[in-house]
Amino acid sequence: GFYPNSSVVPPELIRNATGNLWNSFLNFTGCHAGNKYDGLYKLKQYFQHFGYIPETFSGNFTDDFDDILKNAVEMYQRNFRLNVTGVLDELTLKQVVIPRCGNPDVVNGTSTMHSGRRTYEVSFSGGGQRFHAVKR
Amino acid sequence: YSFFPGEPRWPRHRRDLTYAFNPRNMLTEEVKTVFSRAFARWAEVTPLTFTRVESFSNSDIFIGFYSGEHGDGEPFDGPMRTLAHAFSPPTGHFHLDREENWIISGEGGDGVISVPEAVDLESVAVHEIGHLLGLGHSSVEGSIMYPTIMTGKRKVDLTTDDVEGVQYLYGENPNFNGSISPPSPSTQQRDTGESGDASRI
Repeated sequence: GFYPNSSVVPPELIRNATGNLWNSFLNFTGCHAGNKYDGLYKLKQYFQHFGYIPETFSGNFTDDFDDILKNAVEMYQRNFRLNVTGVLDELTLKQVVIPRCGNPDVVNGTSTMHSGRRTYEVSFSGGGQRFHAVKR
Repeated sequence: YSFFPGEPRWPRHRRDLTYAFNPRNMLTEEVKTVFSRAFARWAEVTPLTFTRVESFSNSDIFIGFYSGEHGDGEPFDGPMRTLAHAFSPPTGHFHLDREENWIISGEGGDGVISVPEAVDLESVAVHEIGHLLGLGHSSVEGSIMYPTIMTGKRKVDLTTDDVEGVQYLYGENPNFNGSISPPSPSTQQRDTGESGDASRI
């Protein structure tokens, strides 16, 4: 529904933000590679949805905290400027559960978010003088 | 800032864009006005124009609210979590999750909204329009194109990061004389990122 800012959303319609499925991911706080955790496959589905795990890994994910998940966690932490540890620490999971845009952060395996200060090498070849410019 | 692969953008001969709402949503004028405000923010800094039309089948941009699976293979997931998604140019599809509690906040810039479990509609609209124009997600936390939005927050002002990205694709608005105000301390703290301090327009 749509509600003016000053109004109060009818309590029966407030869908409690703490009740959404992603909040169950907070239970994985402290989990790290090499172990197995019940339900971890759902977090792998989350990371795949936003491009951190390639679609080529479609099919049933396991609950193992494997390298596929570790790599996804590290890329996510890089994108969101968190400590890149590969561990599901509290700050990482608190970021994961925030509502977000459905568009992926990583497309075709290339993380565009962390382009940050991406440099472009542009060279104008041809008849005239050869220019070589770097755009930051 | 970042782009979709191949840096797609609206072609030169299609810079005066039209947008329409799915008639099945039967949206009120109040809701539609939120989107025209969001479009105006991008129009201010680019040569693009956005005009609302009634014909959903002939417009450049198609806006609709949908629940669950809605035909594009990217089902929505109910309250919170995924809020909306939009497609790269020149596709023009802009889908929002109709199961969210959307707050239609008033005019004005960034701020907070009264209901923490709800989502500010204009904030999401400004972000998704960035995708419709060809922007990907940004890692600058204060920018509009940052992927997440805290509930209870209103974030509608374009930052330097957003403007640099969209002007890389389309150039500047020849009539834009906006100044980039130095960020307030809280904004500066929030916006500081790799590409330097983003400022709000």
